[in-house]
Amino acid sequence: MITAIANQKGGVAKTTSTLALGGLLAEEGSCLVIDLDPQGNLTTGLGIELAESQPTIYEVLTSETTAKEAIVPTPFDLSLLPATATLAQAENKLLTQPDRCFILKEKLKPLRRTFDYILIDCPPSMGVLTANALCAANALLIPVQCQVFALKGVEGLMKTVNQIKGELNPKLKVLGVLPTMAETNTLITQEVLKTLKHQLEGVTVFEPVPKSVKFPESNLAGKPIHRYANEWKLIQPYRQVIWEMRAM
Amino acid sequence: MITAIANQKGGVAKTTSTLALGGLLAEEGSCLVIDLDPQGNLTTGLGIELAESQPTIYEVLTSETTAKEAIVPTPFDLSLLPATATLAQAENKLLTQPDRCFILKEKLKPLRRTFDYILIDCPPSMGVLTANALCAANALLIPVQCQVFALKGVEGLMKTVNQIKGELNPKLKVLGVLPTMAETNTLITQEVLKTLKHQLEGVTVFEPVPKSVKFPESNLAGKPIHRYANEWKLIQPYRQVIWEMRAM
Ligand SMILES: Nc1ncnc2c1ncn2[C@@H]1O[C@H](COP(=O)(O)OP(=O)(O)OP(=O)(O)O)[C@@H](O)[C@H]1O
Ligand SMILES: Nc1ncnc2c1ncn2[C@@H]1O[C@H](COP(=O)(O)OP(=O)(O)OP(=O)(O)O)[C@@H](O)[C@H]1O
Ligand SMILES: [Mg+2]
Ligand SMILES: [Mg+2]
Repeated sequence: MITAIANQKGGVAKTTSTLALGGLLAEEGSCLVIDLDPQGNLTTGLGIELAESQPTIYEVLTSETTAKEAIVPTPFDLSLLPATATLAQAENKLLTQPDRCFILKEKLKPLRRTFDYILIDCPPSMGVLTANALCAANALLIPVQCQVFALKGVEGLMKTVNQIKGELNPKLKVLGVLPTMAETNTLITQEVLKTLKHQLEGVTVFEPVPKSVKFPESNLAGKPIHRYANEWKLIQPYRQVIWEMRAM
Repeated sequence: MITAIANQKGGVAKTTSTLALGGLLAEEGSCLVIDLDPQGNLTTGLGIELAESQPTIYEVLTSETTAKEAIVPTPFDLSLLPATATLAQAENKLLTQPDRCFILKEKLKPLRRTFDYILIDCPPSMGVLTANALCAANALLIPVQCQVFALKGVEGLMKTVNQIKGELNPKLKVLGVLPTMAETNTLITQEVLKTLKHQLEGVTVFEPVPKSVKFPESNLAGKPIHRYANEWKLIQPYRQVIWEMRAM
């Protein structure tokens, strides 16, 4: 099962959610997380410092190496396909290819039996990298920060997703929308949660992940949240997503 | 004077900072803000609903209209060059042009005498849209959220900026780095501020903008922060940036 974690809005907890889900899934099966963002935050968020010669997702997409050779272990039983800033060059390189949206899908084919779960952390844009993730995946999780700008983007994102489903990847299913950094005692969060439920008929809106300084602290520590601060209320929304993944 | 507000990290307050600065500058001179992000958050953040037929920055970049014709007034004496999701198509369209990084610079030439200040809100990526902003601008402001992932990206961003300065736009000056959403009583914020000052020799690090729910509330209200909540401690860091702009 391949799940893309995507939203073109920046800073909505795509990477943080990939870390949290990957950390939990690694304890119940084999899990690979893929960093598809030139910022490489998933790679840093797992505390991984890459050797100069280490192949990354860029070399996989440009066929210089196989996915298997680019995978690195992490201290959390979680496998990582890392990224560096070089990945930014992939957009231009891939644009000229005829089947440019299916390159990642092809490269992951040999790994399908190796891992129970594969998660893809997407960059904050709707470019060719995210399109590759949406074409390789059979499930999509959309983190949405409980704020106005993030909310505005969801409708547009759903249109793009339905287009991709219609034209490129009919198997893609929307797992749901995960509200993040929720401060349920503020008006803003309440407004956003209400609007999300209205706007998205037929789409699962998960229980919101509360805002907590433990999340940025876990990034600094280079650990998935449940390995840094195993508090029920922070982890539970992520467990709910995993139940939904299993039910698919 | 044209100032780009850029950082490829998502959610660091690029749009919020453009709104805050634009709102203040509009009270002392003529100011144009340009939405260069397909999410159109600057356009929504000013409470602007566009008519179907309204030309946007996309039509300007693709030479279907002039910048002057695409400018809309706002209730805050601030002029806006708006964006919609169509702008996402500009990346692919512009990539094939020979002078692809200088298109925006050319389109803004006729406006240089019309406005005292022009601010450009950039998308969270280092693609051709941000490159256009960095080639059109003579000053660059880098908002950085006081968190680990945002910090990690600054070094890489500075390298890219120096490359652009060296090869494409020698006039580009870094105004400084603006720490945002600072919670000065937390360890994370203190660590980030300390590291920024060390890492960036010779670059101005402005006083941090405190984290405050008034910012997202002002987005919901469609107003620049000083029109929504004129609190000294929220506005002062932005006034400091304006002093630096004037001193250039
Ligand atoms: N529930 C939460 N509570 C508080 N802070 C959070 C929470 N989730 C994420 N964060 C913090 O918010 C910031 C943005 O999160 P993150 O970088 O994961 O978002 P992103 O969508 O991956 O960003 P980008 O668009 O740049 O890829 C990070 O510094 C992270 O630590
Ligand atoms: N000082 C602050 N305190 C609290 N919240 C803030 C502050 N500044 C910005 N925000 C909020 O943080 C969120 C992210 O800010 P904003 O959208 O301006 O970032 P951005 O860098 O433009 O994002 P993107 O990368 O998607 O363009 C917004 O919901 C905004 O209201
Ligand atoms: Mg991320
Ligand atoms: Mg923005």
